[in-house]
Amino acid sequence: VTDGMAKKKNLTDDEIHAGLQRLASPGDASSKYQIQKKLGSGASGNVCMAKPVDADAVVAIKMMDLNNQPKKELLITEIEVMKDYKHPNIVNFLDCYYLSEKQELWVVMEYLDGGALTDVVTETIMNEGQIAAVSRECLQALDYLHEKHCIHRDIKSDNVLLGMNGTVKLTDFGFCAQLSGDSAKRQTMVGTPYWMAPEVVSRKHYGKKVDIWSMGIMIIEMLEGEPPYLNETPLKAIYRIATKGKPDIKNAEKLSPELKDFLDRCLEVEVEKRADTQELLQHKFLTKARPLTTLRPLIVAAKQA
Amino acid sequence: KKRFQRKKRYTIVGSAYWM
Repeated sequence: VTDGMAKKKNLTDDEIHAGLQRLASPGDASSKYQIQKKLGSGASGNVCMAKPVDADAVVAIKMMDLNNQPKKELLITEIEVMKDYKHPNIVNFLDCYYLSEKQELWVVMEYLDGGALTDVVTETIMNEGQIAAVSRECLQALDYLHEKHCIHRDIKSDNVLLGMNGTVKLTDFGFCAQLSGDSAKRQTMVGTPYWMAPEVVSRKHYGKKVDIWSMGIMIIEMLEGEPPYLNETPLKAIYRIATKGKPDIKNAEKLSPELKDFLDRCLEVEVEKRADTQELLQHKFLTKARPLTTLRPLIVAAKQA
Repeated sequence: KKRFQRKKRYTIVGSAYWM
């Protein structure tokens, strides 16, 4: 059974292709956009920068080869979620095209010129004011999704995009799960091992608070440059998460009490005790947030590095 | 080694090859 928008039964390939065609716009995408350069690649495909032939703008296109997608029905999820959910902290969906001859799917999104948060966390040092600002923006996006009973399930710095003016947006909704109500749960292990919550790695039923745990791991990225256990194999990392629970924070004594408490509230192993987005949006740590424009020097430095 | 490092950050659905 797959986790998709609604609880989808096992769709046949034809049904999936028909679903994608229904969601896609007509016309030939390769004649409407000029591909400029490759921006990156991930599990589901490559992302390229492109220019519409009839407009002076820049877009990002995620190109997915339909023949080697582990879970094609998740592509339908991604498009449905991005089409329906509009929020200032969620990457804007523009269009999508189904290229039957190449068996490819193109998802056209807004382009953020600052790149992924990963480059900033690995190449620069963020202060607590900047960490608070990024955390607040991500929490606003998560609050919006959770309110609609949707879990992201893959929160990490790679899926947080930045604009040169400091805008912060969440992306990559291919692994979203729709819960059928507040108490509904999921069990499929989805996400990236180093960011997974204990209840996910131990294959228990989980809910929206898995995103809160991953947010906590992302804050560790902003502090230390990478998530805990990244020097280990994914399997060992999963074992450590399942057995150790809350990871150690290096130089914890240097952190402010507000940040320490904020982290503790995110990285609480017991799901019922773990904070939700509403509580964290009221947390004292976010009052330390500096203006988003202070991210610009970090983005420039990361690009140069 | 670089390719394995990059693959560590890939998203998994259900179970991965190393499980």
